[in-house]
Amino acid sequence: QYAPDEVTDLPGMTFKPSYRQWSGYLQAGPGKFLHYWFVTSQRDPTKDPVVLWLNGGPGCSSLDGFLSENGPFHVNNDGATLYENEFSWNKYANMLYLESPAGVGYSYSDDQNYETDDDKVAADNYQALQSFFVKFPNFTLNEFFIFGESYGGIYVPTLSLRVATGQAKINFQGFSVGNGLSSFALNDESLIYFGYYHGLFGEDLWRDLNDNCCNKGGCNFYNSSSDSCKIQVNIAFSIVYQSGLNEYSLYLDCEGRRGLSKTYEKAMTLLFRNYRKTLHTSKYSGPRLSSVSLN
Amino acid sequence: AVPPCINSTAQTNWLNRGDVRKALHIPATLPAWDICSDAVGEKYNILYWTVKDVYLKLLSMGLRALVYNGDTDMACNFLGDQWFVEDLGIKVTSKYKTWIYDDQVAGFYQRFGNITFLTVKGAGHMVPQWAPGPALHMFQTFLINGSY
Repeated sequence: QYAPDEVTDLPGMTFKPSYRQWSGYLQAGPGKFLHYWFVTSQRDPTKDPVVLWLNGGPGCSSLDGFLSENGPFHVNNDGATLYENEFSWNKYANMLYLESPAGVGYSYSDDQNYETDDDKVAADNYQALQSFFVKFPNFTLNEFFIFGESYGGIYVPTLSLRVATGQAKINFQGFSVGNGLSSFALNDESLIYFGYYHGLFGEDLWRDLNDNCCNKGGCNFYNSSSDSCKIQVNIAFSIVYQSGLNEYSLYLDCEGRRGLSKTYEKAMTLLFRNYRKTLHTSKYSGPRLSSVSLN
Repeated sequence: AVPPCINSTAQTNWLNRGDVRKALHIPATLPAWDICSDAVGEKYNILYWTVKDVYLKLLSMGLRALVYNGDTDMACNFLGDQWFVEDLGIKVTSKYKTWIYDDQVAGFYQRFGNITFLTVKGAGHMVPQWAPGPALHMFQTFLINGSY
């Protein structure tokens, strides 16, 4: 079943790969098709593990993981040619990249209804995974791992539980999450300390945060009922997310300079839902300063 | 639909080429590729505000887990995930210690039974992109259940 999906030639590829690859679709339910890209290990595909990689969002494509993170080749800045990634994870594993859920990247649903939730995503991914092992039965005995990043912090464990407790014969060994969202409360709470101890907040704001959000040796920056605490946390979050810093990598420049997307705004609203009423009206929410005048 | 400060122009342009779509067996009827989907993101319903219970079930089955963080990320910062792993209440089985890549300290890690928390020093949200060598070392070590 996998033969028609084999990728034999790719535009912009000037090197001969030492692995095989397939790209096609896995069924995740009636009329629901998830795009996958599978590359075999550069070492020993028959013995090396199979690793599923999921990017986050929710709603972002795992092909970003392939083409700019751990895939065997990446795209040059010309958008036309490819170069080999010497640190590709398929040096040691057969890597499966899945665009999930339907509506992401080249995945689709016949009814074009893309409303979904965590449990539905896990269920769809589990079905797609079973579809994968039907398509590639030679890999059913290989050890299997699930890796993910960011909102994959939710995708990965929820899918893992289905794999671990389901009927499908999968040699599941473990899972891993990179910079994952594991707890909204702890993510919010810890960010205040991260920001302060990286020098992003001054002593005045730190004092105001402590005065308004802390009591009897404990602090609540996540869901305090105090309006004055919410205001201070909102200011702190605005410094992190809206002052011009690269929130994904504090010491790197902010690339792209494209405007905020609806998805990004939605993600921010979800992440910091307790502060959404004030997040967009803070003193930091105006137009970004030019690079010349950034303080 | 692009996350802030991430430049995905090159891969977006490449993936949307007609000859690339054909090579990847993408139906011509599908819309253009983008890194994130507004259609999905806008209507997404979050059900899990924490996955603590899910982790506890998985770990009780003897599965191996690794939670790793590039330590300069602020979207999902390392401290929150460290607290998450610590809050699982699993017995500590190693000290918090350094791990080495290419004769340099590449980060820190601590084991709690079959789950490990690990940082990648100087890397941001996308660890394999910004610390590819250490990331590959970490990946291989986890797969073979070796020593970091």
